[in-house]
Amino acid sequence: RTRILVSIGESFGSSEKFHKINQMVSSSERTLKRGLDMSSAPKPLKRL
Amino acid sequence: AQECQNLEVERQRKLERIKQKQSQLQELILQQIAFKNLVQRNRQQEQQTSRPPPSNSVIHLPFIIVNTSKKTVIDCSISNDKFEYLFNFDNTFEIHDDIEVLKRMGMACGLESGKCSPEDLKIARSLIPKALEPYLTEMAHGSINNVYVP
Amino acid sequence: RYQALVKEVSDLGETEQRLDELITKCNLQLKLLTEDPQNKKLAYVMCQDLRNTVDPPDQLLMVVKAPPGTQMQVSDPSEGMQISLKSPHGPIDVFLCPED
Repeated sequence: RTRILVSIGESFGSSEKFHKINQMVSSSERTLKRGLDMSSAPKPLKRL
Repeated sequence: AQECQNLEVERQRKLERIKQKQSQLQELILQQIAFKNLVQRNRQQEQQTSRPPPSNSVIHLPFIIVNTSKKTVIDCSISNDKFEYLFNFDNTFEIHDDIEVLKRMGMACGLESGKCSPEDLKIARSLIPKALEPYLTEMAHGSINNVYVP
Repeated sequence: RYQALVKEVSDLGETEQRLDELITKCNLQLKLLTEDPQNKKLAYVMCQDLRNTVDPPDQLLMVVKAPPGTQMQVSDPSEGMQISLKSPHGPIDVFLCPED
């Protein structure tokens, strides 16, 4: 769906693109961890 | 009023382009300083040891690094002619270029974060042409905001 | 207001032009610097330098040496953690940085 393309050897801009890539990759890890946390949280008991 | 509005739009566009170009100039200055600092360091080290380091212990610029946890499993496919590579990771990774590595090594004298000591600033000044010195002074405390007439 | 804007836009245009000139000069300086044979010989980092830039330092570290113009593509994590490299001319080399 989303791909980031970097042309190696560009004198300007590649650092920012790598930074963007790293943010994209690390945000997926956070989403995955959050999903795992939510699924493992115990459900609250209902009040009678 | 319409012409004023058009000029406002043009003014905004120019301001954005100027900001982007100041950032570009800043990056070029950083790269120059980092590169020269690296070359100087290696020259001094080679003079001290009287020989260059073994060729299999160094990586010449330019390069890119990919780092990931040592527990990561990487599936790598390479074409016969080594023109194409495909890496599949089962964990997150980071990619950085050589300039980022030099900055992290301190070769940019702290200018990349605006935290440059007076000693570092002196070293950085010796590595760039005189015409760029006003920019260096600004970068030492933040980023370039002004454009100086040479 | 119109007159002030005209002047301001004109000044900004000059500023942009000066920046363009400086960027062109800096690009040329950097090119001469990096292409100088003596500088090229001395423009290297040690494996220990690379190790010191990652946290934690015992991570798996790959170094990619690719010809200019090589296309690196990183897919969206939802499609899998994937990096592809395609060189238009010349082989790509990938090295593993030793832990010690």
